Amino acid sequence: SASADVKDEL
Amino acid sequence: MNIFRLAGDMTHLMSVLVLLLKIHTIKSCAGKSYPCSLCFILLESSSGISLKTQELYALVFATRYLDIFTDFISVYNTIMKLIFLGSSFSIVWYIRRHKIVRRSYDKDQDTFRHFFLVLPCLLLALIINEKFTFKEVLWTFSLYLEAVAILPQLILLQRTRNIDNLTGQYVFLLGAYRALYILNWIYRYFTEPHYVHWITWISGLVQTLLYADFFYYYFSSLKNNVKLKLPA
Repeated sequence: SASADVKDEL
Repeated sequence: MNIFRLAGDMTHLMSVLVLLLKIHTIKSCAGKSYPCSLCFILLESSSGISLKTQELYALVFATRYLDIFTDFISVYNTIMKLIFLGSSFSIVWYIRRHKIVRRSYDKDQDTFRHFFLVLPCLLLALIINEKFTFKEVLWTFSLYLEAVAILPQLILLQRTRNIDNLTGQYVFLLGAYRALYILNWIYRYFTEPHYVHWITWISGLVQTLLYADFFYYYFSSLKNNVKLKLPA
């Protein structure tokens, strides 16, 4: 996904 | 994981615990014939907790954590997601269904309509998103909705004459969580390559700004050692 790295945030 | 992010998650967790503690105290007060002064305050006045805000948060987590069973990030991540999902739905359940907790909820003061926040957020998520897929649009929707979900609670605080300590702490901890997340993004921007997320940043910034007014009165009440009271 385009926002993969921010998805590790809650 | 950096220190700002961890501190942000921990204040978020603490805010949930404060709310659960408050519900627990209201519950345990009920059977007593001579309640303690805290019980008396909690049972005789409204809890000051906005059901509208809690329902919006439940919707936020339900739409954001759709990936919980499909993408594994870390044990920490999965556990925290389960905690936020479980706690938000159980808080809603308590306020709506629990005999005693429901009584402390002041329905007439908590009049904000979900619809006015949910619909614009959904439309915005359909227009402005990073990728037009079901999961991605709902994820973006959850960011927009989280940004404004505190509004019913802030309005209720302004209407309620007496803000008890726990409710004040709850809103303060939520605001602190947002502020720490901004520091986390700044840190990540300078330490990780290609870390640019305008949608997350702008909605997060809007969310934090909504707390500015509350923070001002919260800190001046601490400084002057008086009870927290928001202006009408």
